[in-house]
Amino acid sequence: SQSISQPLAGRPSLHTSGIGDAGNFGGNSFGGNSLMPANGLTVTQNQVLNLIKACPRPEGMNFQDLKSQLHNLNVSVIKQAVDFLSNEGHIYSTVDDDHFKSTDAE
Amino acid sequence: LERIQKNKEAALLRLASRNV
Repeated sequence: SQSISQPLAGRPSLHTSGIGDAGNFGGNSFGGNSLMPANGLTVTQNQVLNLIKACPRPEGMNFQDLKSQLHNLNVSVIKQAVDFLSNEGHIYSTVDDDHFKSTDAE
Repeated sequence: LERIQKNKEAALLRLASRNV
């Protein structure tokens, strides 16, 4: 019996665009510490995005809350992630520049 | 509130343009 020995050959291409399927987290066990997320974001960016997504408040996630939930992370690192996600359009600021909501929250 | 909606739309546009 042969296991999968040809990772590339003869296989239909599942992803053509790479960036195009951001938001599709299928198969990648999330919330863990996976170093290689499927959607092209870094682990930190994903953590921030997931926290923002998970926030039930209508005004979105407060930066203070992000900080306290990611207390192991540097503030500037969190800020960078927020900046990046905002630039990419994953999140947007709401009532002020310290509150963020996710665009792709379903 | 209007501002929030605008921010959201702008963000969605950004997201859409990244995904093209």
